[in-house]
Amino acid sequence: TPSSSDVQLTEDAVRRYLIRKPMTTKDLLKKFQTKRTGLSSEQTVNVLAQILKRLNPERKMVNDKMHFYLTE
Amino acid sequence: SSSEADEMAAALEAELNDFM
Repeated sequence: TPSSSDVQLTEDAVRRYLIRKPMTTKDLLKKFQTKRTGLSSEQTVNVLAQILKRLNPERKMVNDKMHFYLTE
Repeated sequence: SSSEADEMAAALEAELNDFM
């Protein structure tokens, strides 16, 4: 279908991004845009919040913005 | 739009602040 997603918002996908480089919440949201995942905005926020709580990434300030990251 | 992205980022940060 035209609405089938080509990007999936999963813990594994988020982990891979955060291992690669520190990202802000906005950076992450850009990777999982609703038009790519087929999720609503609310679902995206809720699922991403649950994933980040589980991953419990390291945090650091870069240019006055909170960035999350993981080490392998 | 960027404003929707801003709103989503703010909502996500609010969720995480409750946790952190």
